[in-house]
Amino acid sequence: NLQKRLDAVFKRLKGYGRLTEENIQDALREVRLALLEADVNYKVVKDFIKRIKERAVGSEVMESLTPGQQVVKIVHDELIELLGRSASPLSLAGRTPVVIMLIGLQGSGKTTTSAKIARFLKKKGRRPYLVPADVARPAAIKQLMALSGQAGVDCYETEAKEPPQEIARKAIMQASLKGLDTVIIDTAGRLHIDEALMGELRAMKETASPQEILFVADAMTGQDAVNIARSFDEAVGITGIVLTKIEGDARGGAALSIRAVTQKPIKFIGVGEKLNDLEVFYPDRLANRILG
Amino acid sequence: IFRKRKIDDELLEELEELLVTGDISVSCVTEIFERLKKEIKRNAISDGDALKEALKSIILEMVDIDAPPIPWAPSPYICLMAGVNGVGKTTTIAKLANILKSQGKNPLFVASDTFRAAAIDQLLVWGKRLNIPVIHHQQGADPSAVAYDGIEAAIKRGVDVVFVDTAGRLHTKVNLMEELKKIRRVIKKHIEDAPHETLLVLDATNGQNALNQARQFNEATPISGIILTKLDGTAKGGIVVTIANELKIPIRYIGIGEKMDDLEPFSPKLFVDALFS
Ligand SMILES: Nc1nc2c(ncn2[C@@H]2O[C@H](COP(=O)(O)OP(=O)(O)OP(=O)(O)O)[C@@H](O)[C@H]2O)c(=O)[nH]1
Ligand SMILES: Nc1nc2c(ncn2[C@@H]2O[C@H](COP(=O)(O)OP(=O)(O)OP(=O)(O)O)[C@@H](O)[C@H]2O)c(=O)[nH]1
Ligand SMILES: [Mg+2]
Ligand SMILES: [Mg+2]
Repeated sequence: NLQKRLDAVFKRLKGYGRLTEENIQDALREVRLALLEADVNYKVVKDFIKRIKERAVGSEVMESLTPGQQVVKIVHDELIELLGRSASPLSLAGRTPVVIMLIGLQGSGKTTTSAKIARFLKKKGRRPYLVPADVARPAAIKQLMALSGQAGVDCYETEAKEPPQEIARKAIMQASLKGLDTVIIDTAGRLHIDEALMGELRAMKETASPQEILFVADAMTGQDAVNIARSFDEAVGITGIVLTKIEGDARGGAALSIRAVTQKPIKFIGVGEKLNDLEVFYPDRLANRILG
Repeated sequence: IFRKRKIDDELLEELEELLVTGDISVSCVTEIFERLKKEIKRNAISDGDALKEALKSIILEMVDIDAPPIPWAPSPYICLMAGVNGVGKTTTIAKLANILKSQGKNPLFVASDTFRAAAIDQLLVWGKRLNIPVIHHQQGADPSAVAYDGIEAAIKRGVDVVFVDTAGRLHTKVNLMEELKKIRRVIKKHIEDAPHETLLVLDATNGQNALNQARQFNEATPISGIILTKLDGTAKGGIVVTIANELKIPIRYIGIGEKMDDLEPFSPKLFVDALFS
C-alpha cells in the first residue's frame, strides 16, 4: 500500500540528514502511481500532486522523523477535502411531492438504486412513490415494479407506450392525489454523447422540476469518469452523486475525478445488490481505499 | 501531436498521458515504452510520425491474440456468458444470437440468472424479438438446474448454439464465484467438452478493475474469449491491452450500442487506431 511504498522511499534517507527536493519528488511519484492505479483521472492526479507538493516541501514533512507517514497524512487529508468533508443528506425540504430523478450511463445501477432510496426513505418515515420512466430497455418497468414490491413502496403503473416526460408528469399527479411526498424517477441509461437522449433528460427536468438529480456512477469507472460526469452535469445539472458497486475491489478513484469536475456531493454508495445495500457516503473510508 | 515533432520528453509525456487516459495500466504503459525505446534505437526513429507507427505496432501485437475463430459447432455448441453486474451480458447474448440466426444457425436461450429482478423477463423479451425459445424456471430457482434443463432441451430439440445467461456477480464474492463454477460443472457433466465457450463480458468504461475481473473469472471458469461492450461511448477500453498481454485471452467482439445489430467482430487494427484518435 502507499504507506509501505513511501516508507521505502524515505528509508533510503536514514543518516543522510535533511530531506531534499529529490526525496520529495520520489515520494510524489509513488503517490501519483498509487492514484493512477486507483483509476483517478490523469489530469486530476496532476492537479492533486501539485497541491500535495506545496505542503510536502513545508516543515511538516521536512522536519519530521517519519516523513513517509507525514506524506500519507497530507495525501489523506487532501483526499478527504476533495471527496467532500462530511456527509451530505438528500434535499427533501419544501412543497411535496419532492421529486428525485436518477440519471447515468447504461448499467450503472439506477433502477436498483431508485428502489434502494425508496426503501431508505420509507424507513425514515417518508411516503415514497417509484416511477419507472425507462421505456427503452426490455423489462425495465417490470424490474422496477418487482423491486418496489420488495421495498414495500407504491409504484406508478405504465406499459412503456408513452414518452418518459408524460410518465413523469402523470406520476407526479398520482403521487399528489395519493398523498405521497417523494417521487423517485428511474430513467433509461444513456450515453453522455447522445444529443437526443440528453435533450430528453432536459425535457424531463423541465416537466418534473426535480429537487435532486442524482448521477449514478459505477465505482469501477476508469479514466473517462471526468468526461462522463462533466457532460451529464453540463447537459442537465446534477445535484448529487451515487457511487455503486463499491463493495468489490475497485479502488474507486472515479469518485475523486467526478468530485473534482462537478464539485457536487456524493450522497450515497451502493454496497450490494439487495435493497438494504445503500449507505450514506463518508469520505474517509473511500480515501483509504483510493490510497490502497 | 505526432507530425514533424522531434522526440523529446514532452512528446513522450503526452504519449504516456494518451495511453493512460485510454485506461491502459501504468505498468503496461511502462512495458510499452521500454519496447518503444528499443525500437527508437534499433530503427533510428527521429520523427513523430514514425514514432506513432512504432507505438501502434507494439500495442497491436499485444491485443492481436492468435486464435482460430469461434466455430459455433459441433451442435449443441454451449456458450456460457459471465461478468460483473450491468456490463451487458444479456443484451450481448441477443446480439450474438442475431448474428448466428442470420448465418442460418438455430440458437437457444437459457435463463440462468434467477436472482435479479425481471432478469428472466428481459431475456424473454429478447427471445420473442428474435423468435428464439427461452428455457427458464421461476425466479429464485437454482441456476445450475436451469442450465441442466437448458442443455437437455438443446439436445432434444437439435439446437445449434446454446447461450447460458448468468447473473452479474462481483469476482470478489466467493459464494457467487462458486455458483458460477457449479453452473460450469453441471454443464460439463452433461456434455464433456462443454461449455465450448465461456465468454467474459467487460464494460469499456471500467478502469483497472477489469483486470481483476479478468484474472478472477479466468481462475474460476477458464475464459475462452472476451467481449468488450459500450465502445460507442467515449471510453477506449485500453485495459484489454493489459488483459490480452497478461492472460493471452482473445478479444472476440465489441458492443457498440443497445440494439441487436450493435455487435462487431473485434478488429485489433481499428481498436489501436481508436486509441490514438
Ligand atoms: N454488486 C453490486 N451490484 C449492483 C449495485 N447496484 C446495482 N447493482 C447491480 O448492477 C446491475 C445493473 O443494475 P440496474 O439497476 O439494472 O442498472 P441501471 O443503471 O438501471 O441499468 P440501465 O437501466 O440498463 O441503464 C444489476 O445486476 C444490479 O443488481 C451495487 O451497489 N453492488
Ligand atoms: N451503449 C451501450 N449500451 C449497452 C451495450 N451493451 C449493453 N448495453 C446496455 O447496458 C445495460 C445493461 O445491459 P444488460 O444486458 O442488462 O447487462 P447485464 O450484464 O446482463 O446486467 P446484469 O444481468 O444485471 O448483470 C442495458 O441498458 C443495455 O442496453 C453497448 O454495447 N453499448
Ligand atoms: Mg435501469
Ligand atoms: Mg443480465
